[in-house]
Amino acid sequence: MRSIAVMNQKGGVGKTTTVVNVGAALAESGLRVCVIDLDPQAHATLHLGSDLRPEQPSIYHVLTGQHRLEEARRQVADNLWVVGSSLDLAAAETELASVAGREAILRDKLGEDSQTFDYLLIDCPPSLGILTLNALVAVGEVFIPLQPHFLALHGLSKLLETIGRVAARLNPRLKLGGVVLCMYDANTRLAAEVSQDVVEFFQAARGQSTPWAEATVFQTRIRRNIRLAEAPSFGQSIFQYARSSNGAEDYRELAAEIRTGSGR
Amino acid sequence: MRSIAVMNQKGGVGKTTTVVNVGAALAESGLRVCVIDLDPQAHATLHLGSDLRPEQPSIYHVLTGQHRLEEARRQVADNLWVVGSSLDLAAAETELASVAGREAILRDKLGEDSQTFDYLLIDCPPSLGILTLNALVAVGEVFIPLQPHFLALHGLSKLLETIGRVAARLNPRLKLGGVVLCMYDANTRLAAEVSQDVVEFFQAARGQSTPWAEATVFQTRIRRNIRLAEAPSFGQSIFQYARSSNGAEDYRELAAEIRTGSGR
Ligand SMILES: Nc1ncnc2c1ncn2[C@@H]1O[C@H](COP(=O)(O)OP(=O)(O)OP(=O)(O)O)[C@@H](O)[C@H]1O
Ligand SMILES: Nc1ncnc2c1ncn2[C@@H]1O[C@H](COP(=O)(O)OP(=O)(O)OP(=O)(O)O)[C@@H](O)[C@H]1O
Ligand SMILES: [Mg+2]
Ligand SMILES: [Mg+2]
Repeated sequence: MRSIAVMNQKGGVGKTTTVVNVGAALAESGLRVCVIDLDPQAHATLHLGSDLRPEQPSIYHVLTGQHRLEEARRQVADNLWVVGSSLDLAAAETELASVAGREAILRDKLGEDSQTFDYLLIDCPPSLGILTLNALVAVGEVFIPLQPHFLALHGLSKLLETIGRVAARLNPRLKLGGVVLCMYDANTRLAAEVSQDVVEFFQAARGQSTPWAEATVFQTRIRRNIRLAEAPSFGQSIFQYARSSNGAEDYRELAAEIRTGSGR
Repeated sequence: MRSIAVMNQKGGVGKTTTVVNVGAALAESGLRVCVIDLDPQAHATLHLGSDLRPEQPSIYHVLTGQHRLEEARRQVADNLWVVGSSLDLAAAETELASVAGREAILRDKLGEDSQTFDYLLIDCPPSLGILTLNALVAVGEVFIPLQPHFLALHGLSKLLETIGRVAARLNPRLKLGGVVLCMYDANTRLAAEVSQDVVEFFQAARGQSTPWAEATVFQTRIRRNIRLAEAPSFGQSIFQYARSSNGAEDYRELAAEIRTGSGR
């Protein structure tokens, strides 16, 4: 199983939109995909049309040992399952703060999971707290969505530092799989310049012994496209909502790139 | 002094851009403005060209009692001061977790502040944790920047709930001053529809006894404008960087609306 945490502490850069639409694209191509929504805002859960009724167990109940992963997971489409989030999860940061081994709870629960998938995609909140750490400890790869704006570069080094620390102390197999340029304002100089800076940054990192030494910036850029922002209001992926839009085209292409590992 | 927390747990909706450019506009009109950067990402600090050298005290040192506000504050332009943030602040959430009265620390420090200002603007991180709570307890008003996308409505009720709880238990004078529609994609149906939903929501709330009963949606919408995203890379407000852009026009207009309290 390829397990991927989609993270960036910067807000509103396309983490959720990427998890939902890459997950949907992979599922459409016949792969079994499980999405875990690790954000108390539960936007991936809503976006996939799976908003939890109060009695439905969420990832919160799994992390606090009240339910197993299987009991919190629901199928939302062919080949596509989601373990939803709920508001309760906001309490997790405080409740888990003093639990020994608190960064490895999700990894342990996944270890006990009886179902198998081809892809596991974890949607992280905009922070580097205990929820994101649980994702980083549980997976083999990280994808970082980035909006090609100036401040994106500034946050990147802190992000990589966090990945490096987790790889060194808690999860030696963790690697940065790639950077996804999202919300790309085509035809603006800013997007082109920042994207170029990001590409050069990772080219310079090659051959070192860091967890991002083999990281790539995916060739596919996700262009800004209002359809991507409209789809969540119908609880649909971009492929259900606007199949021939730029947004669908770009995420379909990105999913193919992820599958083949091309762009490396 | 008019003290305003600019908050929204949703990421990337324009909190920082609004704090920096409204602050700069108010300062240009002759008012004394103090910005407090309460986000560990320190984007407001960077944007105002005030990135902290390691020896410079930040808001972290103020909250942990190591320095006074005056020692952490720097002037960045005529009439414009900033109390900067730094990476240390990320530790604050954990360090302050068990301190009694931890939500009132900023209010107490402001109470000890010897300098006076016309406006205090606090930039909050994308969360409802201890840092945002400190802002809500310390101020008289809240502004909520909103990107007119579907998920914006979903997060709004949780936000208002938080404001209501703080007003009830910790800060009786707290009011929602207004909602700022940011990153407005002009000519899209989605922006128009969500904006209309937000306006109707607050119209329906009038006459009740909630802290948002008199809240307004500011008439000024901040349109999407690439100049606003470019300005931070030069450490400049939009007025220094691109004075005649749509972004400058919109933020100038918003600052005027804030000053006159028009739109109510
Ligand atoms: N390429 C795009 N074009 C237009 N709108 C987009 C695009 N990608 C995402 N959006 C919209 O922008 C907003 C922010 O995106 P999203 O929620 O995926 O970011 P996020 O990183 O998950 O945010 P958060 O940090 O709050 O979790 C959403 O309303 C989404 O629908
Ligand atoms: N109206 C706009 N048009 C174009 N770009 C904008 C606009 N407003 C903000 N931006 C850019 O969008 C990105 C997100 O904005 P900003 O950082 O102000 O949001 P935020 O709510 O403070 O994010 P966070 O939740 O991470 O603190 C920034 O790169 C900013 O420069
Ligand atoms: Mg998200
Ligand atoms: Mg910000």
